[in-house]
Amino acid sequence: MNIFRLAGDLFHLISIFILIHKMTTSKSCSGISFKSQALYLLVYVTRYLDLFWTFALYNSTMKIIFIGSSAYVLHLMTGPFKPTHDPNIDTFKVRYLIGGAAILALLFPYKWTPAEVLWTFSIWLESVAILPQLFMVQRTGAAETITTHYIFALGAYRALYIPNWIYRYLTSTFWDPLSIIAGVIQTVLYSDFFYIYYTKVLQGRKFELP
Amino acid sequence: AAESTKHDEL
Repeated sequence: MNIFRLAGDLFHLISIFILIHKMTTSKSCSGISFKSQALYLLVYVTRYLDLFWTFALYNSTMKIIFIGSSAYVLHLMTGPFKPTHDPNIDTFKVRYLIGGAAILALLFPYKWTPAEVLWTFSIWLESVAILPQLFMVQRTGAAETITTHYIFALGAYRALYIPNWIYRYLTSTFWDPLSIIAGVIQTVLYSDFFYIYYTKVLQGRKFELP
Repeated sequence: AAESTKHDEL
């Protein structure tokens, strides 16, 4: 554990808190992509299968929180707040993301075991799971401030893992190329969003695309 | 040593 990883995980927790807080206080999930949320649940379930055979207090607790909160968000979106979700603006074709992640996972896992292939699938899928959400923001041309805070916190989480990987490589020669490549791609996908977030939202203006 | 399949991150 190092400060970058801890900060990254805290940003991940904060992003989930912001999302659930936004939905429960406004009693609405407008502006949130159901497809991205469904992909995240798929990411957590396929990556954290090792809950069944590995226990570490910090990691296991976080894994349960991520799976549980993700399932809760999907419950809110399909149950109580379903009328506020507009599928007509949530139209990204996720089959290509799932298919691409599945192909990469089958071709280049660390080991050809079901758990390793699913872990690799989850790493690639996470790197692109935000795309339906970003696509939705782009289609509507604007986003609520709270939604932009959510996307920022979620992006900051994986961005902070990058200095964590550098630190771990330098201090213990830890080297996880799949996580690192996918994590860099994930951060790059957020970079346009980060730029607009910094230049607009943090200066008190509305998030609107130029 | 490579620890690439330890998966000790989230």
